[in-house]
Amino acid sequence: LLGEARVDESALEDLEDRLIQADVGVRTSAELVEIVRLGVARGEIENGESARRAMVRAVEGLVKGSSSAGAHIDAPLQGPPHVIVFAGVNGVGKTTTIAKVGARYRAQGRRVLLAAGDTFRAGAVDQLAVWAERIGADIVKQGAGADSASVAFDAVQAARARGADVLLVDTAGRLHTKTNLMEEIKKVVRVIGKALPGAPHEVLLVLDATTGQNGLVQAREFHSTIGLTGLVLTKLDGTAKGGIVIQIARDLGLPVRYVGTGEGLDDLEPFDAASYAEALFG
Amino acid sequence: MREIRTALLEADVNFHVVKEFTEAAKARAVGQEVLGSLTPGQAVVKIVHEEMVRILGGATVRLALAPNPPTVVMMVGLQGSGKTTTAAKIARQFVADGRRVSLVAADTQRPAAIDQLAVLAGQAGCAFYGTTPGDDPVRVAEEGVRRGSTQLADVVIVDTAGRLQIDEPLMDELGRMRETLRPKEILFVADGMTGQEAVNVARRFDERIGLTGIVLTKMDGDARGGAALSIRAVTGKPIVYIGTGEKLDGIEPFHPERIASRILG
Ligand SMILES: Nc1nc2c(ncn2[C@@H]2O[C@H](COP(=O)(O)OP(=O)(O)OP(=O)(O)O)[C@@H](O)[C@H]2O)c(=O)[nH]1
Ligand SMILES: Nc1nc2c(ncn2[C@@H]2O[C@H](COP(=O)(O)OP(=O)(O)OP(=O)(O)O)[C@@H](O)[C@H]2O)c(=O)[nH]1
Ligand SMILES: [Mg+2]
Ligand SMILES: [Mg+2]
Repeated sequence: LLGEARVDESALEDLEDRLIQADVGVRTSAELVEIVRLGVARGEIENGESARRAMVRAVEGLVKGSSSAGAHIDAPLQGPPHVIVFAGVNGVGKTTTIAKVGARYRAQGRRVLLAAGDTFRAGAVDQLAVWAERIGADIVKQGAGADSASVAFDAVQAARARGADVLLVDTAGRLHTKTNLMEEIKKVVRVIGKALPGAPHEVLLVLDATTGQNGLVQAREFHSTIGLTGLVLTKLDGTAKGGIVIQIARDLGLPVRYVGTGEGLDDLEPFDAASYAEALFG
Repeated sequence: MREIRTALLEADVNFHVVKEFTEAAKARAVGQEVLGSLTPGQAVVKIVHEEMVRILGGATVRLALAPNPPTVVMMVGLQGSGKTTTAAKIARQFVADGRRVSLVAADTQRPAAIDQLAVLAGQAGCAFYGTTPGDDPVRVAEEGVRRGSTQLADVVIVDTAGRLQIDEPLMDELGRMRETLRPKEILFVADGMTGQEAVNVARRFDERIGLTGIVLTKMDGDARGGAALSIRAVTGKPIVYIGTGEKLDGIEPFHPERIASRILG
């Protein structure tokens, strides 16, 4: 779509192809392009630049979501402690994201507690313990093979006892197809609610930006099992665009809270719908 | 063909690979007798399936040992794809075959990565070499192979840190490691649920350091696995293993027929 060029059918096809290559999905890409096609037919869209702007607005509208004013790093805390559970499939960046979010709250002068809820994977507790040390947070952990819900329960108690402002709960990576593991995380969330009514205040699905159409299935399954309040989109410093979040916003109304842009503590930003949409068509 | 194109895109096969693939399949369908008992629609699906199996690699490939020990295997790929776990899974398989194996922790950057591999080496029943975080990964890898050699290891598997294909300094580091180790195998470990970007990532890794094989992980989920076709089509390298679980027994040889059926849904 070049600035002044007329928007013809081949330009619209190029646009649709670009969206598909950003993992937006066949169905949603077609719907977004249809918006432009209608705009052209109605004479509201005259050239490539106005088509591009219409697309950016359409995407922005979708991912902004109904609750963009909701919880994020500068929003008022609930609790105390304000409890956030991080969930998702294997290797997406849950543990690293917890470190980044914890660092942000620490920078605000908050007392942060981390719960080592991944009681299964080799080195998982050690990994979180390194991060806890680096950000100046306490960590609650148990021995090898411990029960994940038991760690979560202990962590809420410890957070209350120590006057923590924020409790970040790590969980093991799990594929949504594993019934027993989905039952386990359901129990973790339930137990947290028993230990502190109203908690967890946020339940974030961590999604890897390189994930394809399976990301929508992940979001659906985790949402129906534990009730998500938002998403974290990681590894956006890579070449993948994470277009699956547009479908997720559209189908499930879940907003992206943060984006991960690297492996360091500073590499986290609150999600900005406008810049995300611009980057898609940049 | 329209429906097949949509099905492949929804299965995460790369856009450009879908184009080439459907054109090739169409050409074969047009150039071929419509097979006796099948309807034209069924014939197309059959040809598409056969074409996909052909591209995916036809038959099952096995990792072979080098003529002079130790066989050095390097694991590479994006962050979180499953390299460390896969390294240990492969180690366990060779141990079961009666081989002496050593796992080398050349990821000196990720918190507790060395500990993670040490624990997994214990589970796999093989030797382990690791130093301390912050050490030079190429030095660690080199020393790990040297020790494996003196300890008469048959196989030395080197785990590396995840990295972006666009991270030039880290890709250079991988290039230096390759030049230093002269590995028999460089395995690209890719997440089975990777979407469209699988092609760009794999191509860049292959161009920059030369891959010898592919491992597709987390295929115990319900991702369709179109990345398999994308990566195979763009690199031409064989898919050697499929990761099918979090435990060390969660690894299988690659069966093109099964993956083709899965991608086609
Ligand atoms: N480039 C980049 N790498 C990231 C980002 N977030 C996490 N990572 C890396 O991704 C890898 C996996 O991160 P983890 O935090 O261990 O992921 P996880 O979801 O906790 O993994 P499991 O607990 O094994 O399921 C690590 O190498 C991280 O450094 C990001 O935003 N950008
Ligand atoms: N379900 C399932 N999980 C897997 C498989 N392979 C690896 N994992 C999990 O995926 C997560 C990431 O695995 P790692 O081996 O730490 O990945 P990595 O590529 O070494 O990550 P970095 O070193 O951070 O780049 C862990 O939770 C593993 O247990 C698989 O085949 N199936
Ligand atoms: Mg983790
Ligand atoms: Mg690793």
